[in-house]
Amino acid sequence: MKKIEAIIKPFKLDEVKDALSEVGIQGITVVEVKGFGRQKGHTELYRGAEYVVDFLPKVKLEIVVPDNLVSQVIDTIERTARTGRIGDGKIFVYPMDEVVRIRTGERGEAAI
Amino acid sequence: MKKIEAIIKPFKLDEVKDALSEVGIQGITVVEVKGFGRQKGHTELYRGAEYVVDFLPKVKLEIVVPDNLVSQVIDTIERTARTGRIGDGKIFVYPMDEVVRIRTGERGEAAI
Amino acid sequence: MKKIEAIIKPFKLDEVKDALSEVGIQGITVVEVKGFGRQKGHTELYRGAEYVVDFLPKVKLEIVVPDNLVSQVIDTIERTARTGRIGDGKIFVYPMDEVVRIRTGERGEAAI
Amino acid sequence: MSGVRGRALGAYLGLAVGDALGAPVEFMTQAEIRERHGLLREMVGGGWLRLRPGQVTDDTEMSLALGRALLAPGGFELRAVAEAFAAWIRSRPIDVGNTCRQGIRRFMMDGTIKAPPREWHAGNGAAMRILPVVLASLHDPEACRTRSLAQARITHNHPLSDAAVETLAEMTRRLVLGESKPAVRGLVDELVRRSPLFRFDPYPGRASGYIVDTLQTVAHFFFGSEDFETCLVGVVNRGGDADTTGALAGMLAGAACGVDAIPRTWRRTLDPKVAREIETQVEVLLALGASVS
Ligand SMILES: Nc1ncnc2c1ncn2[C@@H]1O[C@H](COP(=O)(O)OP(=O)(O)O)[C@@H](O)[C@H]1O
Ligand SMILES: Nc1ncnc2c1ncn2[C@@H]1O[C@H](COP(=O)(O)OP(=O)(O)O)[C@@H](O)[C@H]1O
Ligand SMILES: Nc1ncnc2c1ncn2[C@@H]1O[C@H](COP(=O)(O)OP(=O)(O)O)[C@@H](O)[C@H]1O
Ligand SMILES: [Mg+2]
Ligand SMILES: [Mg+2]
Repeated sequence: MKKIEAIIKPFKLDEVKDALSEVGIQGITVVEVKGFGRQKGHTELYRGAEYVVDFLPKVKLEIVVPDNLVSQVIDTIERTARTGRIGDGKIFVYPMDEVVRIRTGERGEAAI
Repeated sequence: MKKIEAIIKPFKLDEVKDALSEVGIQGITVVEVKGFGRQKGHTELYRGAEYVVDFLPKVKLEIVVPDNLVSQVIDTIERTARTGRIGDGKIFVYPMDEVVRIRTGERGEAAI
Repeated sequence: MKKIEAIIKPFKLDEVKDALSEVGIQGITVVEVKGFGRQKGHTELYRGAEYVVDFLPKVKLEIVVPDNLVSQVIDTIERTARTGRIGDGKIFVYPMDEVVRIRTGERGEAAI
Repeated sequence: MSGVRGRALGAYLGLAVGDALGAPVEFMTQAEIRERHGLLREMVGGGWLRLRPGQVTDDTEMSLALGRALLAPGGFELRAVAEAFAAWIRSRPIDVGNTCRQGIRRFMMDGTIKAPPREWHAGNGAAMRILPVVLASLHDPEACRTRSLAQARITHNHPLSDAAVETLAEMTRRLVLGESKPAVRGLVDELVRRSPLFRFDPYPGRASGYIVDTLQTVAHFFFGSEDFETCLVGVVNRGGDADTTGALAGMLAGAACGVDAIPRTWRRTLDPKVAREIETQVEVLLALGASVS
């Protein structure tokens, strides 16, 4: 099992999620984050005054998958989250030691 | 040392936290997340109209523990976060290379 | 490549970020979290009544770096995030299997 | 201003003008540029970097950093060049290319001044900054070649980047010395013979950060246009890595046509601090180059 984290542009969330469910992935945990990278922040209007925010809102998907699904999940995310513009995001893959389904106590691949 | 992530139902947070402090765990980091899983979303009433939200709010606990505490922490979370209904959540365990306490510079198990 | 997570006091974010850019680090993902640790919560006044909030707001930085940068990044965060008082936070380091830049498909160190 | 000085200044100001003209439409497609600007013919500012009109980016700034290292006592010293790039990164520039950042960070960490060979190093970041080396070794083709490659290797180590750096350096050197456009065409034809990937006739029409796309775009508009302005307007309206294709086209067209060929409005809008430093650097770099022959 591996954990895949994908940091993507917020407007891409539904498209990525739909594409993942087509390859059989339905368990996903999503976190709203702030991204600092090559793509600069943006200007916001607050009470009529303009001020610069140096980060950009991003969304982080966390998906735990069996080893044999890793490359397919990466390809699916890459294909659907890409716009070709700076700030499209990153995919990170991590090793894991154990997974437990809290409801049933199942462990390992049976738990995801 | 290992990192334990537990994705649980929000109303279970206090109960799980209390149970963990009884086994000597007091350092926890908590993140509000959205969960997509077998437990489908729900319909919410917003200004009188019904609409479907396809995610459910969850809470993610991040707990770094010495190796010898891993199974006890897993059991404690399982026992207290379980309701028996779909969507109870998951526990993920990850290997770690290093831990540093910023205040003192302590490293390894002394830092947690 | 390694993933470095740093849980720090929110008012230290800009200082840590600036110090990291001095060593050539620009890509950072930031998450707002709640911290439970030795530093206890605080009392807040809400509509005139005092009540105890048992957590403290913290900020979690996630930074993926090449192996040869890990100790310099840890030192930089330690030096700038430290106040000397309880609750300064923690730095966690994790092994990684892969990194992908979504925009270009670059993998490994070329992606960060 | 005419002669070598006029062409040298034309190349360096042309590079900066191309950068400032193209940067507001970097990463945009041709269609998006047409919709938003019609035919882009002036320095409008804005873009993904929210630039002021006339503001330059990493393309010009890295060239200036390299120039500063060459002007320091001791002449061409690779560690001094890497140090100048590191000082530039610490100044929190408006933009830094990914491969450039990785290479400079590696130097800052372990002091090595040569990047290991990498498949992803075929970007245009090393070629865009060669001009100060060319001007400082105008009369020494071998030094021009080896020094252009050495500074490139601080961040980029890929045969396609090397091939483009060598060709662009020699083209620019000969143009500044007064050779004609058709005369330097032979250098690009030689490059295409050695690496057919660089073939630009018929022009494939891509303008990304990939050095092959960049060189094809620059060669297509440089050889296909009669004057400085037409060349640059053609290049930047292609979009893609428009500041870098603009900078390289501006360098070549400026070297060929001389500084007086650069439209007055573009020279007036260019960041005055940048223009001043360029004018100072050209004088001293040419003096360095002259003393070598
Ligand atoms: N080294 C890194 N570690 C953690 N997160 C990163 C890193 N680099 C980039 N990110 C995240 O990815 C997002 C996109 O990165 P960015 O550098 O803007 O674009 P690109 O990858 O297209 O060059 C950032 O907003 C940030 O959230
Ligand atoms: N493979 C997975 N990777 C990451 N998070 C997951 C995964 N599967 C489930 N989750 C998280 O766990 C939560 C509960 O999962 P769910 O499938 O609804 O219930 P159950 O585990 O009881 O079948 C989800 O809302 C989601 O946040
Ligand atoms: N074992 C742990 N696992 C995960 N997060 C922790 C752990 N210990 C502490 N933290 C995080 O670090 C923050 C600071 O820790 P705390 O114990 O208050 O201070 P100190 O490290 O200075 O003793 C906490 O608010 C919490 O977010
Ligand atoms: Mg640029
Ligand atoms: Mg560019």
